[in-house]
Amino acid sequence: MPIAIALHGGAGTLRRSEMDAAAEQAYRAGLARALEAGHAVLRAGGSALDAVCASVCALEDDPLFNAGRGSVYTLDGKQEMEAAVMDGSRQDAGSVTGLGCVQNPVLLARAVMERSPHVTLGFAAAEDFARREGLDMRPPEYFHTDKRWQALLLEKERLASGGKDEDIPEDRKHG
Amino acid sequence: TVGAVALDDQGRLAAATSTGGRTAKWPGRIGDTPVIGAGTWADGDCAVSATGHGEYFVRAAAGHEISARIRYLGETLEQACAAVVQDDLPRLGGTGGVVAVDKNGRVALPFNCEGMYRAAIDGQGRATLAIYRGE
Repeated sequence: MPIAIALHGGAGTLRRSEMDAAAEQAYRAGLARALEAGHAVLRAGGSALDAVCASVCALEDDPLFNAGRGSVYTLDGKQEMEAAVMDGSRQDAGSVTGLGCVQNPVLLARAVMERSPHVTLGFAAAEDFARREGLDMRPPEYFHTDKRWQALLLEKERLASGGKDEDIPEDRKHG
Repeated sequence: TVGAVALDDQGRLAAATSTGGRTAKWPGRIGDTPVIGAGTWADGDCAVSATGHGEYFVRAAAGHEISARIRYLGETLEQACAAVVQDDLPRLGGTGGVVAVDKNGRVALPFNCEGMYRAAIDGQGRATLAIYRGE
């Protein structure tokens, strides 16, 4: 059987003219690391589920991407992360939402799928489950990036001067 | 939003997605990622992970729609993904893209915006790593 993997790190208004060479190199390196993390699992005979979790963890740990460590801010200056996993062989699924302190939300989604009777857990209940499962928890500072914070300040300024929620610039929306 | 899809040597498919959401979103807003069948989907035919304006992926049931088109219309992965990403989502006003893999190791990476951070190694070992449209 062939093995295959694909991943994304976000989409939007990504123009070559608006990104400097160093930033572009960093993004490409982050994508390459995440791809290798998952593909290595597959080459070693590991499961597709292990592979996608490995790739997504690599992206969650990279502050360049809007997930985990690089998450954007809500209107009230907090972070609310979400994640989901699905095992196609059993059509089993798990997801989590409203997380503020779980290092790798994707691993919590997997725990919900494999070790709870539910499909989705949210907010305090999800974080309580993460603690019971012994997942790595982090303080808010771990998830802070200046770039995301500045994006929030700019957006709040735009909204305060009469801007509409739906008109948020693409490059600011997803960090 | 980040995500990955994979096919292993036992023929099993899986998908995973993770996100910080949208800048300045309302506290408590839930996007497409944790809505199974919207931003994340996997079954015996394909696995899909989405990125973009989540509300539209929910309204299009994007991930499940791609799988249903393969199953019921006999479309290829590429055709099914194109129908959802290039037709269904823009009709609703949604922007973004998906990564998908099918049970034969074919990979699709379509998007309807300026670019998408993406990378893949398909079932024939062909590698892709790109950001912008046209790469």
